[in-house]
Amino acid sequence: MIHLDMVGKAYQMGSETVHALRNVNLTIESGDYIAVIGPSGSGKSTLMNIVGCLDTATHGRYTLADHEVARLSGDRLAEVRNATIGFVFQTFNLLPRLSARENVELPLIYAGMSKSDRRKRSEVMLRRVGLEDRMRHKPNELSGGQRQRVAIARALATSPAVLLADEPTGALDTHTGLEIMRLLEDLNTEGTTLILVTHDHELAMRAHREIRLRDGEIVHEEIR
Amino acid sequence: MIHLDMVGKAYQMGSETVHALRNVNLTIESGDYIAVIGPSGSGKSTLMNIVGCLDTATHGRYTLADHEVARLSGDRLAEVRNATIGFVFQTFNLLPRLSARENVELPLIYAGMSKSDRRKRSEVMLRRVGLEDRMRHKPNELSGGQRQRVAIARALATSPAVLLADEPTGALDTHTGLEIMRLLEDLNTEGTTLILVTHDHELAMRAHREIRLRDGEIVHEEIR
Ligand SMILES: Nc1ncnc2c1ncn2[C@@H]1O[C@H](COP(=O)(O)OP(=O)(O)OP(=O)(O)O)[C@@H](O)[C@H]1O
Ligand SMILES: Nc1ncnc2c1ncn2[C@@H]1O[C@H](COP(=O)(O)OP(=O)(O)OP(=O)(O)O)[C@@H](O)[C@H]1O
Ligand SMILES: [Mg+2]
Ligand SMILES: [Mg+2]
Repeated sequence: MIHLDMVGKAYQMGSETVHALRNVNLTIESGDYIAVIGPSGSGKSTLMNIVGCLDTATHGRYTLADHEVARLSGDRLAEVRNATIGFVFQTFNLLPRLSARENVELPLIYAGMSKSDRRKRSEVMLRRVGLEDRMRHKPNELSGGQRQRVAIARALATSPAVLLADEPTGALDTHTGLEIMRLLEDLNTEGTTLILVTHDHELAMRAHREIRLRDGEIVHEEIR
Repeated sequence: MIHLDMVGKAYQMGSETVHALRNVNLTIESGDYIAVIGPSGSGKSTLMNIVGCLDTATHGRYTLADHEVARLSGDRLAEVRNATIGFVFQTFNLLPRLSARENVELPLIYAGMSKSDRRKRSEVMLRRVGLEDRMRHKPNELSGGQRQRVAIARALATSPAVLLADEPTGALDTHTGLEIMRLLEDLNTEGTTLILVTHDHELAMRAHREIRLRDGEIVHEEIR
């Protein structure tokens, strides 16, 4: 399903090179549940952005569902990504002028869903993350954790085959965070491939597989 | 030092009223170390923004260092705030076109510090949060946790009397988070009033006093 072969990401900063990722070899099968952990700056978000087709590797090869991603045109890449991947960003990335519900409907518009179906679907997703009475609020009228939950609802709206979640409970209290984890794990049980970045070792322990990054490299892998 | 008397914050949303805070009575003495906890959406950031003079209450009275805050002019309020308070925002709020070091220097420019003193001071602060080799990076060239640490360095740069930190370790791995906590606690030992919002119950237990919010109200207070 997902195959990274000697993948690296380097940034040139004047005379210095920052190696955000180096020599990553990783295979993820359909339906896997994987936690990615590691210190601040170790390359977790960089890895997620490459897997999610939001960024390109500078070294190595990335294959997604038999597509060699570097060979796809911009349009074709966007098509594959929108059809396959749901992404919860570390910084949420909501559109500030749209309400919570309109933000969740956005990927459904791209998926060609009818207006009334979109409306129903976005309401269902927002209810699932506990925001049924915040649907009309814009992002600046929501708390940090509420914005994070809108981002989660949006990522789940298209029932993606692969869900990438970059610290999906980072802004949530323990109780709300556990509700979200149960929601994500239910989806995994139903077949969604779940890859999540977390700083919380207790949450990482729930995954079936744990990958640890340090300085851009995989230094440890555990299968349960 | 800080005195909230029946403070409330209400938002009018069409025909509905959202009570983000209600009937908050709170006194904080100089040098206190307080943790504010509570579920997502319970009013923690709203409380911090009012205490930090970044937002105004719709009910009640807020007194800071003997100033009745609602009575201060916009300019005088900014003066008092810049002289007294350091703020780590839940969403960091860095200026995207400035480097990490320039972001940290900003409050020092307002404080009238000379260029060479600002340069030295910002480098010291960034070193203290472990970012000595990221000083020239702009926010979009930094990881989530690195941005958070720049926001912390910036808040500490003026050695404020009161430090308000809205989830200062939310984007950090456990190890880096504990280093930051020790840095903040050292400052508290030296006299800085420390008020921090956290979702982490273990971190909250380190404070000398814990305030729990639910639905905009203080429902529990513990002194250790
Ligand atoms: N501008 C606004 N208009 C309407 N409602 C608002 C506005 N700003 C905040 N709220 C509401 O006020 C409540 C408190 O928000 P606040 O940001 O203080 O919560 P919080 O405790 O910091 O939550 P979190 O832990 O998720 O960061 C939330 O329910 C939020 O939806
Ligand atoms: N555009 C860029 N230019 C230069 N360096 C960058 C750029 N983007 C990221 N980096 C660097 O790459 C490294 C990895 O960043 P990344 O965001 O993947 O870390 P992370 O593991 O997600 O960290 P965190 O836990 O703090 O979110 C960091 O040291 C960061 O400074
Ligand atoms: Mg990250
Ligand atoms: Mg908040």
